[in-house]
Amino acid sequence: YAFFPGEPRWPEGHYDLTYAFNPEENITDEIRGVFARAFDRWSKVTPLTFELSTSPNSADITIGFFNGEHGDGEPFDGILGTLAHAFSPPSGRFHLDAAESWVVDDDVNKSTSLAAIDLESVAVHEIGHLLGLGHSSVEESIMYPAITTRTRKVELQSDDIMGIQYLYGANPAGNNGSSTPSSGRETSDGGGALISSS
Amino acid sequence: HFFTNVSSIPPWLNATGSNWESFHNLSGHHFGQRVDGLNRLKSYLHYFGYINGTSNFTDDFDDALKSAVETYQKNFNLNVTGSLDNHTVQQIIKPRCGVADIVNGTSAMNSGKSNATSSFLSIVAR
Repeated sequence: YAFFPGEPRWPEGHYDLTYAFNPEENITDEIRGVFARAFDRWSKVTPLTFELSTSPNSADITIGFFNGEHGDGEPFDGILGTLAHAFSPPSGRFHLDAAESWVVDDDVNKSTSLAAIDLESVAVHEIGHLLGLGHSSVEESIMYPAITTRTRKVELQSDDIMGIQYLYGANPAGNNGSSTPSSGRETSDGGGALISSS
Repeated sequence: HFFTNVSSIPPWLNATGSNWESFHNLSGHHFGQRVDGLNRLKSYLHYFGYINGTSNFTDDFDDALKSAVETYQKNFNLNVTGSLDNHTVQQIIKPRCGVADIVNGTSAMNSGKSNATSSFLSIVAR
């Protein structure tokens, strides 16, 4: 696991975070459900909580689907390629490429489409960035940078859990049976790590 | 495009390839060659933090590209050959997150780990 330079994180005392969709149009209950489940996976292993807000202007995290250039200097590239990006804390910006074939509520493995991308898998990964995790070389981890089409990968692995619990500690109600976090970083670069796209 | 049923994804979406599909043509190439399209691969590697500099990349398979490919191969657990073997190209064209792997030469992925750590893990493995 890895962190952004300086190991930015949401400040202690501000662990109850809100998120909102921007813009709201075309965001169905099924899509909201996908993101709620994705946030819940991180909440189960940390003291963080996530609540849906209807006000993008005041929410800690804003989620948006965009095509091409969308104002942050990191334009999306159409079908496949770059799927999404998110910014380190406390930015809260979470952008997804609207051009992708996002599978919302079905078994993506059953798809015959070579372009089908599981929305929840990407959401879980990007939330890791929003909370302060960089990319990991552990292929099984959520924070591995690449994902193949028609693949569902949503379960946090020990590498992810150790990283996020280094930043925030464990969920005081228990870590949902996850592996025990290490007492410190396993990486040996001695510094902080990876970097966001901006 | 949102799909609640995977069978509803229209075939025309399959027909539209990724921008990165053209990297298939670079498979098998190595240091010292000049190949059309290498400038685009350099831009890709620059975007994700593997090559410093700004723009005007050439089609030369130069030292900078070889080093970037080696670092990429370390980070993605590939054989470190420095050349564009098939496994490396297959990895490069996979869909991925747009957040960079490396900035300012710093990475906590495999390439940022010390040799001491690698040696230790190797000993444990044996």
